[in-house]
Amino acid sequence: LLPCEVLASRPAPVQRFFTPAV
Amino acid sequence: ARQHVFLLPEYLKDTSKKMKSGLMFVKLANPCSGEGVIYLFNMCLPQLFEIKVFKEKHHSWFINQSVQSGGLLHFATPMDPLFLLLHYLIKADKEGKYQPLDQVVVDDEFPNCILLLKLPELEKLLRHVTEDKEISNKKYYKYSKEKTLKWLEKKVSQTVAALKTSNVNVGARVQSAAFFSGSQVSRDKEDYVRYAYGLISDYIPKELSDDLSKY
Amino acid sequence: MDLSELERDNTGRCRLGSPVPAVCCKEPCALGVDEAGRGPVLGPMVYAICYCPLSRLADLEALKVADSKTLSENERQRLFAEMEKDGDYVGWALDVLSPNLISTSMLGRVKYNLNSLSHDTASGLIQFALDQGVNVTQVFVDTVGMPETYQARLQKHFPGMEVTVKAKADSLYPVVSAASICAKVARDQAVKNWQFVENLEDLDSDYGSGYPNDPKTKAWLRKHVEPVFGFPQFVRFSWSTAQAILEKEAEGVIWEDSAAEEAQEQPRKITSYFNQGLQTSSRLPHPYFQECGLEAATSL
Repeated sequence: LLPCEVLASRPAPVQRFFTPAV
Repeated sequence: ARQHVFLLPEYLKDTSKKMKSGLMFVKLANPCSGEGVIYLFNMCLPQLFEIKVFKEKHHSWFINQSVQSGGLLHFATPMDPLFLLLHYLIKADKEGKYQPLDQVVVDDEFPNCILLLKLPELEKLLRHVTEDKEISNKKYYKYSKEKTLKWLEKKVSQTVAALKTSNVNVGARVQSAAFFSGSQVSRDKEDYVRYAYGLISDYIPKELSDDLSKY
Repeated sequence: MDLSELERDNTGRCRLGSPVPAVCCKEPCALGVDEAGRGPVLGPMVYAICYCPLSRLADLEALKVADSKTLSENERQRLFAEMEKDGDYVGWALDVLSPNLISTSMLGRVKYNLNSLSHDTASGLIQFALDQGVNVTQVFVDTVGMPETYQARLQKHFPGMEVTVKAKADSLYPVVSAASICAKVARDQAVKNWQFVENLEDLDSDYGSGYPNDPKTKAWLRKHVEPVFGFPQFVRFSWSTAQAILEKEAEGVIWEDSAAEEAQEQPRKITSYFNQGLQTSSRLPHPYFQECGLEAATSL
């Protein structure tokens, strides 16, 4: 759950760019 | 396609695999406001769920390899179908006569209300809120206010118990030691009943809520 | 030059330096400060210091460390190797500022602009040399922003030294030229061996000089823009070149605080201060639901 609103719903290379960290 | 994030009881997970359209989202009349809101039917059991949505501005989801704007989080909570049936029974009561259920639970605006008739043990449930008659093997029902108030009182005390076990803070917002009159315990009890009554009132028509308050 | 720490994690900053020549702790030394990669939209910015005893400045000059801008990449590398060989009287240190650090500083809620970042990095490196026991008596710095204010700031920060901040210092003072060579060698190496944390598919590393007006760099940026994530962290998001491409190619995003700012900016209608008469009878949900942010779902 992101603390911002991305104004689109679409495919996105999440795995490549987003590294979840605690 | 839009994607939704739902919190559902675990056992629903394979429902849609077991039976095509095992889970159905339908719009029905909100028993308090009458406006259309989404409910979920688990057709396997069958069982009714209320859908609540957590909505806070400026959120989105990453769902696998996609982004979904809005960031809404939906909750499906089992719900006692009597609250929805009451809405129709009260409406039918104006005609002042006993009627078969399939003539009571009709709604041009929300035709899916007939799914309520598929729910198990309806007759047992209806006894809490109606008087009934059986004529040549057919059941006829009439809304009973006093039975309903008695049933709702039970709901309120069950809710009080649930509020206590889940440590929901029910204290009146502005409270200071100076105003504590009488024993703390009685104030607590009253706070819990008032809070539980308020919650139940979100699920019944306004006038029934007023009657319940007096009751 | 061992940039392995940067290759392990290139999202922050890393500092490295030569051993401190013993003579530099005894004799009065001159120290030069310069940076490399201030202008590019890609890759790190590197701050470097180089120091040597006043008595050996002529030897340093003899290395022909003239203005590094006139030197080719290979010549800079050869000269850096020469300086390492003369490590008995020349010392250096670097602070590599990653593009991610630059972007997040400049775009943070509390703005930390490039000049302040540069000034603080330069002061940090001078302090680093002092902490290692180098006997610095003179400091020469290539200017960033207004020379007078920068000089005054540094002089205040290091009262015991003679500070000279001048434009084109890298062609006037050998210690600054040497620092400039260290910075450029480090930046060239960092850019060449950049480890993309994003395992990009069709990554080509032909991004040109990295300067905003380089057509190759602009083409590379346009090719690697991702509508939701923007760019790889190799790119400085705070550069107007990058922002212009994001404006055009990327999806919009609203953050709570920016939305709040916008809401404040919009003047409220005077009528909104009058009470709206009888509110519609729709009851508010129970406080429990309001406090949990839960409401009935009226549509999916």
